[in-house]
This record gives sequence, C-alpha cells and structure tokens, in this order.
Amino acid sequence: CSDSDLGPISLNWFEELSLEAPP
Amino acid sequence: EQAKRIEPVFNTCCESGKRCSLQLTSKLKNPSSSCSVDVSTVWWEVAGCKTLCILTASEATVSLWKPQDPREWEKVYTWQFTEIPVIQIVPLPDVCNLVCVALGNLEIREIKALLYSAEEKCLQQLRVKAGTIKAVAGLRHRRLVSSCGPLHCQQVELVIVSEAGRRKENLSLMPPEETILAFAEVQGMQQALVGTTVMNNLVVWNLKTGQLLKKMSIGNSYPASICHKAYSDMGLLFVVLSHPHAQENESSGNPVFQMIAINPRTALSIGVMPYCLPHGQAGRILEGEVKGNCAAAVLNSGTIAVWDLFLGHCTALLPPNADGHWSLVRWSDMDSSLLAGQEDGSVFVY
Repeated sequence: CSDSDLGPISLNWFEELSLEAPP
Repeated sequence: EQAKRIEPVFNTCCESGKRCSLQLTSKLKNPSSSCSVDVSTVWWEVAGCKTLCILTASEATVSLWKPQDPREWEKVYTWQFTEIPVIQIVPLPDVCNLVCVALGNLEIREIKALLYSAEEKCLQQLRVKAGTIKAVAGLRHRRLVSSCGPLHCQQVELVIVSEAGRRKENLSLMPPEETILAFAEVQGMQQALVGTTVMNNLVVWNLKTGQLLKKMSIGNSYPASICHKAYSDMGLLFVVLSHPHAQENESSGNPVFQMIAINPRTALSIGVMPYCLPHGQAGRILEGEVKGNCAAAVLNSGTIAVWDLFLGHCTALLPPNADGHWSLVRWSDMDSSLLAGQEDGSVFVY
C-alpha cells in the first residue's frame, strides 16, 4: 500500500494520538 | 498401548497442493465425561519445574493436567464450581501458577483467579471482577482487561492481578460508547490495546493513561468482526479479524479470518490478506484463535482449519473424527501444538 491509499503515515502515531486525545 | 492407538493424521494441503501434516501426539479423556466448555495451556510449577500444562474446563470444573511420558497426561488439580457455571478460560500470557476463568450463564458474571496456595495447601479461587461482563482478555504482564455493564454506563477496566490472585492495581479506560466485542494486545506495544465493537469499529486505547485514542471503521462487509491479534509496523496497525456473523449463504467465498492494515492517523484502512477455505470447502467460523503466525478455526461443519498468516493459505484441515465434531481449538502457549476439543470433554493434541 502507499500513502495515497491510507493517507500520510506517521511512525509515532501512538504518541501523537496520545497527545491529541482527551485525557 | 495408548500410543499404538494414536495414528498420525495427515491432511492434504489446500492451495499449494503440498502435503502438510497435523500429527496426533496425545489425547486427554476426561473420565467424568462432562461437556467441555474450554481448553487452554498454562505454565505451572510441577515438582519444582516450570512445566507447560493443559487446562480443561467443563461447566462445573477446571482441571490442570501435567505431561507424563510417553504421550500421557495426568490430572493434577481440579477446581470445583457449584454456584455459577464456567464459561471460558481466560489465560494470562506469561504468568505461571495462575489462570483466570469466566463464570456465568449467557453472560459473564464473574472473573476468578485460580491458584494453589502452598502455604494453606489448598486450591483457591479468588474473585477478580464481578458484574455483567461483555468482553474480557488476559494481557501480558499480569493484566486483565474487561468491559462491563450496559451501553449507557459501560465500564472498561484494566486490572493487574497479583501473584496471590488479588486485584493489585486498576485503571479505568475511556469507554467507546459502543458495546465492545473483543480485545487484542498490540504486539510489541505494551501500552496499546485494540478492541472491536458491535458497530464494526476498531478502537485503540493507551493503557498507561486510559485514553481512548481513536475509533475507526473497519468496513461494512462483515458485521460485528472480532479482533484476535494486532501489531504495529511502519506506522500502520495490522489487525487480524474474524467474521463469525458472515452470511451463511455466502460462506463459501467469505474469508474466515482477514488481515487489515489501518492508518491510525487517518483512520483509512485496506484489506491486506483474506484467509479463506480451500476451493470446494465452505463454512463459517464458530470460534478460533490466532497465535504467532498461525490461525485456527472451528467451522460450523465441525472441521478445524489452520492458516499460516504469512503464507496466506490454509495449511491443514482436520475433519471430524470417529468420536465426533470439533468444538474447540487453541494453540499451545509454547510450541506449535494445536489443542482440539470435542463436546464430550476429549482433547486431542496435534
């Protein structure tokens, strides 16, 4: 799969989502 | 004599045309002949040695069996349950001398830890959780996760179980406002947990903070998918799902398991690999388990089917034997053994 199928990919998705999600 | 009666079972492998084998190595027969509800493996210290044992569960008992040479199993302990029936075994991966069980009727009402107290020289069963429990899973590092209660006040809780079988620490996880069907650890990410919901969403939690990080649709092709295993690689979340509610009349073409890749940042997903039955075979999954790169399912035909997740094809089929249809299938915790159970309490080790 490529970025175009799934959108921009981040290797640090877990940390980034943890910072963005409500506490 | 028993060994003589046990003959290897070979199964023609499916799509590759190669012959693969499931070799019967031993058989446990529960002398009580009570109906079997679950089977599992657990590490237990036997005569000072950490040994991989088998657990069998009927509605009224859970028994621990230790291996004996050659190809024999000996029952060591039996926990009795007189008030609420046993529904399932809930193993805690990498835990020795302790296992959890779920008790209830149609729904789980109680989770208990089973152990043997050397000090008091007796078998113990200690309550870890009570309530209307919808989904439960044992995670690494002595953790037990469960969802409990009706949708409007659903509670999701992570409990650390002590060596003595007691609640040591607990953390509330944010509920996803949809009934959770199943949980799966994310391999290699100790603080990540995924779950699937009745609305066919995949949810991700942070187990350190209890945050609900994301709710993502996994498509409308199959309702109420069950997550079995997940791992994260190159920024994507790979999840192995099963589809117990696939339409019966479409079961010949439906995958029994499916691996999807999902981008947690965008919630976009694609199918990576369908795990289908070989041509000419049809069936719907009744229950199954994924461990390592192996998946196994009991089909409504009473056959067990096995897949290699990396190869992508069915590697073995185990049709019902002379004793009856299969009702349970589990992978051993250590080696590549497969435990196949029948309703009469018989367990065959392949």
